[in-house]
Amino acid sequence: MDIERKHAELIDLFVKQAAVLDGPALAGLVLEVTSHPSLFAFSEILSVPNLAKLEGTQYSSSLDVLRLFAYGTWGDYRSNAGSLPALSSDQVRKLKQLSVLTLAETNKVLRYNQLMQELDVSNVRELEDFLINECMYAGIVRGKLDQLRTCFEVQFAAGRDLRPEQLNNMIQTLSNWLDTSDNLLYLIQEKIKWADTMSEATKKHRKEIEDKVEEVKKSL
Amino acid sequence: DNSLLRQVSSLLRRLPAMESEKFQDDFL
Amino acid sequence: EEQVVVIREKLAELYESEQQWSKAAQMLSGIDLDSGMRMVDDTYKLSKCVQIARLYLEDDDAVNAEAFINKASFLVSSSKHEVLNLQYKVCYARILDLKRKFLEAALRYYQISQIEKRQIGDEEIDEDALEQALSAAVTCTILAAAGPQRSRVLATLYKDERCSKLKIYPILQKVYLERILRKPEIDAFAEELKPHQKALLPDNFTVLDRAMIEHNLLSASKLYTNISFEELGTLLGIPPQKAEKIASRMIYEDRMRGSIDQVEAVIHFEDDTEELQQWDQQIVGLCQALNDILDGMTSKGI
Repeated sequence: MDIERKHAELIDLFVKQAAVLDGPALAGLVLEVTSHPSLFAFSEILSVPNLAKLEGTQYSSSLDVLRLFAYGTWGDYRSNAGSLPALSSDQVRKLKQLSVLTLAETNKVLRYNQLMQELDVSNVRELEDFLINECMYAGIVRGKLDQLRTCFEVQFAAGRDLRPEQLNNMIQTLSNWLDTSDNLLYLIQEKIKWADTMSEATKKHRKEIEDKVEEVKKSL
Repeated sequence: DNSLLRQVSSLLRRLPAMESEKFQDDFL
Repeated sequence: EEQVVVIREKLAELYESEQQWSKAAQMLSGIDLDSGMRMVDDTYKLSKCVQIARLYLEDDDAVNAEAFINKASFLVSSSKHEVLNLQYKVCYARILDLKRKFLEAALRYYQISQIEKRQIGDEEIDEDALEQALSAAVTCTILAAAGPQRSRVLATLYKDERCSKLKIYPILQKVYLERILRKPEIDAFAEELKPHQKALLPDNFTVLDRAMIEHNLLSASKLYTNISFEELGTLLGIPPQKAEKIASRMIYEDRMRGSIDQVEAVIHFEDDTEELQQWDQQIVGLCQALNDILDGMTSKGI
């Protein structure tokens, strides 16, 4: 929520700018947006009609870059570097940050070798410095680094822009969570009823014993 | 709403709430 | 005796005008404040003790200054003289600072920075002086031993609006947020320090070095579940054996939670809370995130 709050003003600003720009100015805006240290969400800007108009023009690569930052990773860029413009160091850093968020979508525990491969990093110190300074201190990720198990346990990761095809998975996860929660509540309810029943039975049994004891005392 | 979708995506990534070895031991 | 006192005071004035502070202090310390032969009121005694302490402090002589401040402390509680009381407090804070009792000094500096009056007796209290006291409080807190006590003082300072206007604020923020401090930031901070705050210690680290290493170690404990001595040394910029030694001392003194496996050469950090409690906290966080989404949906009419 904190991330989204920080995003809201920036996104608003850039969306308004994008709505009145075209051609080279828009390409410049895309560069600014994809280099901005506090912005990790791009779908709102991507949906501004002026951006779509860049398709097929000499500035269509800017649109491709924006799409890459919205949905892609550093690995995707490396595979398509030939057809995409060169990225500045700020853009490279941001794309790598976004790649960590993508990896965290599927796994809570991220192995160091997987991260080093994805982020093009050759040693553990460099990887950990990146995760600490560019991810944890940037507030987009929270977690613990485990050198013995050479992994990064993610406790929180900011959400990336979603493609429509990702929605089904999310809905399924939510349904599963809902079902598990309902089941658990039902089980707890049953346990409460069972506990009440046992308690009543125990009280009744105790009363019967006490009554018998009284009877025997009287008869003696 | 993209912002809400991103928040939901982030929320779902918090599940399960804990997954460490030590937690599994303590939980059991 | 009266005449000797006058001569001593005059000589002390002369020494002061020549900035020979310790000599001036020694001249005044020869005055017999417990004389049975003349009437010496408590205010006079207090003023002399404080004056002598202040003179010794000009030469950074904490030992002698402390001797006189201790004498003054018996008199200050019953003193109504606001200027002297303030001077006493400032001296005391500076002595603690010089003696490297940084946390205590910080608290006293902070108290002084919170003075509301702008005129005490004949003395005007200007904003710069209060800002200096606040800055000194922040500096001393950062130099204090990392641990729970320091964290409490850091929180107080960080939440004080006035600190956000200090030059030293960026480093206060990083220290409060328990973030690792890098060399350029430490070097910039070092420029603001006094010589005794950068003095060399028996273990060949300076006061500043030790404070920064301990802070960074504590910051690392928030980021790592465990770390090898080798990597820890690299992170802290010191040899691995020294990193182990400092870590073990901090754990022993209960300023950091963890354990050391010398066989594997690894330090395991422990959280302040147990796993199951952390689970509870994660669930709380999850529910709050869910609430935020629901609030967001409501505000957007969904």
